Amino acid sequence: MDVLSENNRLAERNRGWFEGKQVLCLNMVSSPGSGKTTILERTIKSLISTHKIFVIEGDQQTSRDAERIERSGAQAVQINTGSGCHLDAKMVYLALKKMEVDNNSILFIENVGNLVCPALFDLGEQKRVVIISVTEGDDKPLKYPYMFQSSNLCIINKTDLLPYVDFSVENAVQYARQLNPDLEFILMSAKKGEGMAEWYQWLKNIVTLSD
Amino acid sequence: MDVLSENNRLAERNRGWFEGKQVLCLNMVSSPGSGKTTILERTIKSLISTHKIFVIEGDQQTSRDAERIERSGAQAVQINTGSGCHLDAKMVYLALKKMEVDNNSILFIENVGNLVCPALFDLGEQKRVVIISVTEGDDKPLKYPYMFQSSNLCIINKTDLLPYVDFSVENAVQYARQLNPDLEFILMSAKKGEGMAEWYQWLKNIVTLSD
Ligand SMILES: Nc1nc2c(ncn2[C@@H]2O[C@H](COP(=O)(O)OP(=O)(O)OP(=O)(O)O)[C@@H](O)[C@H]2O)c(=O)[nH]1
Ligand SMILES: Nc1nc2c(ncn2[C@@H]2O[C@H](COP(=O)(O)OP(=O)(O)OP(=O)(O)O)[C@@H](O)[C@H]2O)c(=O)[nH]1
Ligand SMILES: [Mg+2]
Ligand SMILES: [Mg+2]
Ligand SMILES: [Zn+2]
Ligand SMILES: [Zn+2]
Repeated sequence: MDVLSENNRLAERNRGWFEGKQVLCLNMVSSPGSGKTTILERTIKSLISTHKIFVIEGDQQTSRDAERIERSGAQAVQINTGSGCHLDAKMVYLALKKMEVDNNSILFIENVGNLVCPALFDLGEQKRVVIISVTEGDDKPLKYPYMFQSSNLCIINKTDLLPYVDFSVENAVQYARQLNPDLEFILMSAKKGEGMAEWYQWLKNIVTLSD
Repeated sequence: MDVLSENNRLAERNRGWFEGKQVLCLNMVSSPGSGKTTILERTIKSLISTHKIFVIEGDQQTSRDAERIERSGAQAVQINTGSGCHLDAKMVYLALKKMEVDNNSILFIENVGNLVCPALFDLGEQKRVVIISVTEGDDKPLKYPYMFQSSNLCIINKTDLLPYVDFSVENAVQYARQLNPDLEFILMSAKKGEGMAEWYQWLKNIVTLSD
């Protein structure tokens, strides 16, 4: 049995379920430590008064990220993949059964920190958001092309560190656009709060489109 | 056929070949952009006058890292894994055939930037070096335990950025030691040159041990 085509089949089932319930599902992907959880913590605190938010957390080990999410005010289910390198559609399907996801809500899936394998596994998401940090080097889109080809939005995070690192925003954007001309970009410092307004607007635009 | 046990068999073949030729082989692993290539560039420039150095470079796409290595003065072979997430022993075996690796030399293997999958694939190396950046968060050893359990040395890089990030060196070291009490540590800024002397000494100690 082809692992990828079986995953794609289950992903479509998830996709249909989300559409039936008007749930906006986003798959957040990045290298380890680019800022996924920090971005989600801020997003939850800002939006929880006006939007229902649920989170599925994926990590090899620990519940640290799910605990951070819960402290921010949203319900989270932690998946531990053990030696596994990516979330797949079946894991998401099983995690959804552990939560009562409301209609008209937002579901964030924070994938295992890995710029490689998650690119190949559709989870049924409506949008995929790739986060890169300015500390990782501007050549990452060229070296890990499948992740950038399969994403809808690229958040360039930790812009507060730009004075101390060799990173050309222009190069990173150009490299990523060569692979994926439709990719949108947001410059962000989750630490300082820069770019958060653009991110919330981008989210609200998609929520509105789905209605 | 069990992929892992087949890999382990080929890894042992590589290991025997390295021992027969007195080649010190090191497997350099990290997240994308933690500083592997920068560390190798500096190492080659410092040691090439007294040591023969060869490099195998692994990336999903591009030859950028192999080109950087060659500009630093060492011979490099680039492996592109396409959608693959890790180097394996067979890829290394085939790459070795493309180079004439001298006896009594050092062979660095820079693995695909990925804290997950390379942990499971023995390449036949004598030592595995995991590099983390202070920008990634100090909880990485807990969240990606298999990589830290299977490494011999942990380089904590980009220490020049410590003033601007939330990273406790003490916590990172403690977490990693919980998993692997024998793990050694070097604090480094490949950008500023800090920690390079300790790294060269660590290398020279193992070269001496192998003779
Ligand atoms: N300077 C700076 N640090 C940041 C920023 N965003 C996140 N960080 C720090 O980066 C580290 C990692 O952040 P996380 O949010 O845990 O990253 P992550 O992508 O969720 O990490 P994993 O889930 O382990 O892959 C933490 O020490 C954060 O404080 C930022 O905008 N600027
Ligand atoms: N501030 C600072 N930046 C560094 C340091 N070491 C490397 N960098 C920067 O980090 C970025 C990535 O460095 P690389 O050496 O390409 O990292 P890598 O691990 O080889 O990356 P991949 O092979 O793509 O996984 C580059 O912009 C480097 O200049 C350091 O000690 N301090
Ligand atoms: Mg996280
Ligand atoms: Mg590199
Ligand atoms: Zn994988
Ligand atoms: Zn893998």
